[in-house]
Amino acid sequence: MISLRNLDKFYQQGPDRFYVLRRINLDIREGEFVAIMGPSGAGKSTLLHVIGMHDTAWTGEYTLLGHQVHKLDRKRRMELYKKYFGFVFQSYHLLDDLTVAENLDVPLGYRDIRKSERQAMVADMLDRFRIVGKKDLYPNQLSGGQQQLVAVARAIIANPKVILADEPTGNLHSSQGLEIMELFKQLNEDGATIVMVTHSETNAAYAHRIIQIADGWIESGANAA
Amino acid sequence: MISLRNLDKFYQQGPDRFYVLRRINLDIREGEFVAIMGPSGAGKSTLLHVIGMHDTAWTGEYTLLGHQVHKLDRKRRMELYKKYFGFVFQSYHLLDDLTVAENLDVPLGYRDIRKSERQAMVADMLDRFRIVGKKDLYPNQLSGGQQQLVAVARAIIANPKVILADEPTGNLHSSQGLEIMELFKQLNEDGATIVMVTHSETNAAYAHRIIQIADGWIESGANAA
Ligand SMILES: Nc1ncnc2c1ncn2[C@@H]1O[C@H](COP(=O)(O)OP(=O)(O)OP(=O)(O)O)[C@@H](O)[C@H]1O
Ligand SMILES: Nc1ncnc2c1ncn2[C@@H]1O[C@H](COP(=O)(O)OP(=O)(O)OP(=O)(O)O)[C@@H](O)[C@H]1O
Ligand SMILES: [Mg+2]
Ligand SMILES: [Mg+2]
Repeated sequence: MISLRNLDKFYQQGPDRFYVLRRINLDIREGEFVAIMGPSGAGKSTLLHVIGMHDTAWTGEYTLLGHQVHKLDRKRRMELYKKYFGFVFQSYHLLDDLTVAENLDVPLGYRDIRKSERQAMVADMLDRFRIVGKKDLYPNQLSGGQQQLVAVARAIIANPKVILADEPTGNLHSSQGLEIMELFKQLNEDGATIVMVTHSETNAAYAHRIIQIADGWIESGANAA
Repeated sequence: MISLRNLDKFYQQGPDRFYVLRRINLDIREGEFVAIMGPSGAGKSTLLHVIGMHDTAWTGEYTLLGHQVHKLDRKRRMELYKKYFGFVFQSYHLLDDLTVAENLDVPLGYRDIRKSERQAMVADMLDRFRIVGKKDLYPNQLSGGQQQLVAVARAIIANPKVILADEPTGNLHSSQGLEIMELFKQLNEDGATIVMVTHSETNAAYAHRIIQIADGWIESGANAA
């Protein structure tokens, strides 16, 4: 469902080109649970942002569910993103002016769901993540781990077809990190395709396949087993 | 060197008081390496911010190197902070308008150090953390782990007497996380007092003592062994 061919990305620094992604060739099938690992600065977050269509400053080809992403305009890309993706950002990107409950409602607002249904879905998510007491607080009133939980909850609340998770457990205690992995495993068994960047071997063990990236190159795992 | 007695902190939420720290009694001796662990929302970051004097909205007593912190004005507290502390924040708090090298120089600027000496210390830090190539970039041009490394480097560059580290390795690969722990161990052997919040058992093993916090209470480890 996700196909990258000869994908390159660089930043211009004065006279030099700093390549962040080099000749990326990658296939991810529907229903796969893939982990992406590698050292700091390898290009993992960058790759996830390309797949999630937040980044269009690259050359090569990207086919998503039959769509040629490199040929689409911004409006169409945003439509596909809102329809199919949930994204857990490495730095969360919660909306500071919205409460926890309002932040969770945002992806539901993109879809054609009745208000009463949306309220029930938000309540269910708050319950599952044990943060009901925080629903009317703002992100800056939450602990680091609580912010991360809200970021994960927001990414999955609308049951998206594709979950992109960039280091979703870095600020959580290991037991809570495992709860998130068990939840991802369940969502994957129910049909979600998951692409997860992680530094944790424990987390990576939940994936069907591990892609190793270093210095912008895919070192192993590019093709489905 | 750090003594907290009957320290309470709460947030007013409508008619209710939400206690974040409850009757904290804690002693940390000079030269100790202490780990603080506990679930999300337990109050760990809050406790570190009280110790580092960024938070003064609490009741009780705090004695730091003989100074009665609860009796000092803001100016005096800031002086003590700049003189004695290095702080690795859970969300880094790098200055977005300064380059990596400029961010590293900030703590040196508080002290009476010659410019040439400061440049050498910044260069040494960039070298040690293998981020020389990033010195003229801004924080938003760095990967998550690179930002964390800069946050750690900034906290230790001026050789502070007390290092407060709030989950200093959450975005790093385990091998790099261990490098940071080995560095902390060395700094501690050279005389630094270290108070580190961590979710990692591996990191906590580097400490002399572990303090467990839950729901604002210290559950164990409050007194030096
Ligand atoms: N401004 C605020 N208003 C209300 N509650 C707050 C505020 N700031 C923090 N809190 C609450 O204080 C509690 C403790 O927060 P703290 O950041 O110290 O937790 P923590 O132990 O560091 O957790 P983590 O491991 O997730 O980083 C949390 O439940 C949080 O929601
Ligand atoms: N705007 C930019 N200008 C220059 N270089 C950049 C810019 N944005 C990112 N980079 C560089 O791209 C590289 C890859 O960054 P990326 O965030 O993808 O790394 P990562 O693999 O996610 O690392 P981490 O595990 O630390 O999160 C880094 O070396 C970073 O410095
Ligand atoms: Mg990253
Ligand atoms: Mg915290």
